Amino acid sequence: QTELAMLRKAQEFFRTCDTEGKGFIARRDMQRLHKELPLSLEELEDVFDALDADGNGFLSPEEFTTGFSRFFFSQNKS
Amino acid sequence: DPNMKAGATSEGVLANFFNSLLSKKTGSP
Repeated sequence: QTELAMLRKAQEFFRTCDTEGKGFIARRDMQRLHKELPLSLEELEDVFDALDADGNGFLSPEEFTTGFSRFFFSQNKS
Repeated sequence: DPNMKAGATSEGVLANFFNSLLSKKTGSP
């Protein structure tokens, strides 16, 4: 149940980043969030690098979900 | 090692990022 909620959130956030619906997130998509989120361009770069597990310069839904699940379950530790 | 350092800070950076997304909650369909 919790996992389902996590996956839903991950999908929602993926779409927030992938505004063009390409099916992946490029570095410039992440930098576009600079206008919407209280994060610096440098921080967004760090986020991208942290999520880009294979370092190919694109975030797949799987990479994004993996990163989000790490965050999600560390927050939900009770 | 810069990679080790990045690994240690990435958790905090990701937490910051996802928390921002969570609080943003556009609510658009």
